Amino acid sequence: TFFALLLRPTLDEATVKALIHISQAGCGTSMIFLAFTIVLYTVLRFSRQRFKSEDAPKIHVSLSISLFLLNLAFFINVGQRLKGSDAACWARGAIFHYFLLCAFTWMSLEAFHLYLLVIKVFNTYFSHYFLKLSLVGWVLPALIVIGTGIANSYGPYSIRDEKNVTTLELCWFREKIALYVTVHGYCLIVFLFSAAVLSLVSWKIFTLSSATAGKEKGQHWKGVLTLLGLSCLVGLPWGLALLTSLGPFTAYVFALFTSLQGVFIFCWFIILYCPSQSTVTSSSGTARVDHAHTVSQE
Amino acid sequence: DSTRRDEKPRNVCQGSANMNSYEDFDLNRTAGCFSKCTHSQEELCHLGNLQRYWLNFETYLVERSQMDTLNTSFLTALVKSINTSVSEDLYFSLTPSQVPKQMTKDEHQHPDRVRLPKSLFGSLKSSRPMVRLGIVVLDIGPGNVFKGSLLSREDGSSVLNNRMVALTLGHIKVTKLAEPLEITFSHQYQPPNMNLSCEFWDATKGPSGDWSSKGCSTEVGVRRTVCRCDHL
Repeated sequence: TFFALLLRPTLDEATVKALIHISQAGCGTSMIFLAFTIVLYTVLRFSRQRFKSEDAPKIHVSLSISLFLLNLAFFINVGQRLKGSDAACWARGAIFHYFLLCAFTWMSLEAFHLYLLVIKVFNTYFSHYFLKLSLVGWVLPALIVIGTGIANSYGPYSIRDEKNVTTLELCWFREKIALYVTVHGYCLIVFLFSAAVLSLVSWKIFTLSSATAGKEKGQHWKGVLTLLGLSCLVGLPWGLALLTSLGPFTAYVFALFTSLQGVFIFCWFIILYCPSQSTVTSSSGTARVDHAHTVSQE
Repeated sequence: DSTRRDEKPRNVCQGSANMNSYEDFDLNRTAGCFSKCTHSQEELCHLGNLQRYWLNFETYLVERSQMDTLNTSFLTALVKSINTSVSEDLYFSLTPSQVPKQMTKDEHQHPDRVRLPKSLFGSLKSSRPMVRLGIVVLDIGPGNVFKGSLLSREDGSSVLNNRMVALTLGHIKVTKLAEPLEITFSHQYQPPNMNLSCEFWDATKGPSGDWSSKGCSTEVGVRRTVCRCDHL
């Protein structure tokens, strides 16, 4: 007789239900705040000249739009479950995948822009910069989705609990390999890139603040808060997905932080762009480099 | 010529050829199926035949093999004649990549080991003075062989270290033991949401066999888990 020890990762039904509620509440709240961000940007663009020329707020808003549409696609997908024809299920899976990839791509473009602002600093002028970013942000995901669609990888997807009972069904991937490559792999690359950029940025922020004369009390905490804000912007909370196998606690943290990303972006947007320029310049390291970037572009 | 053209290459993972041949060559070739038989190569493999090949290997070892030990990259085995009048429980080490070895009383705390209670042998005392014991540690690799319904669960279920331990006593059906046999598996710290379950391969379950926990209990520890089963 052959004996062995079998391992089975489990989430009990109560945890699954709680995670679904957290996701729905978080995504709903995020959508409201992302809508505020988009409206606020539109108003500011008509009222202030700098919003027409600066790229950073445009990238923030593009990320906000992609996250808003991702949340919307999530609600529709979870709400509809497997209703409708096979073609409709295929389309819902493809749309959800597209906006997920758009959101990931814009997070990596945020990280790229941050790299130009804080690390590279000089010779960062690119002609039609935002147009090129937009092509990467909206067209690259479309190409991946078209490729995945041609391979007929979209379809019904079930999430099961510890008793092998289906707890959630939605239109997503029916091919595991395509899911691992185009979602997990893509997310991992974005996460590693963002983490690398953020590490360099945090090194810059803390070495700069200690080198300059202004060793004010609280400067350190401002740096920490700036980094936390930037972490949300470049999508670092999504990296918690790698830790969800450690237990339900990390799954809760992951669901909370990723679904509230829109709220964090709104707060970031308000802190950066709503107070007067002088307040921002004296209180935020990132705003200072932002200003430097505008000058270098001119 | 036309017959030759139609002849298909012999595919060992279909398990139709050399099903009862356990020469080194056959063992190695069949073990290659542990990595070849994956989700994408499913049609090239006959899981039922392959699994049966390894189940029969236990019987071959204790009944026909002249060897006492076997040591390959995928399998280690020990065959030993045991006196049914043993006065103490028997312990054998199951250290990965080492041939199982009988342990002395002082070495009972070996991380991977099996304990066979003396009462197991005592029940056979009246019918035979000696009995052949076979212990096999098999690395089943990451493929589909010996995974059973774990494959359809799609939740990342797995066999710990892809390692199976086979215990055979003569060609005797050993069931309903009063005192269970004990297998200890050592492992890394497992996260709290990981369910650990001691199971045996039930060849009669499902179309080509499946894992079953019937008659087995699991005592989960931080770094080692003890499996107790009332049968072989």
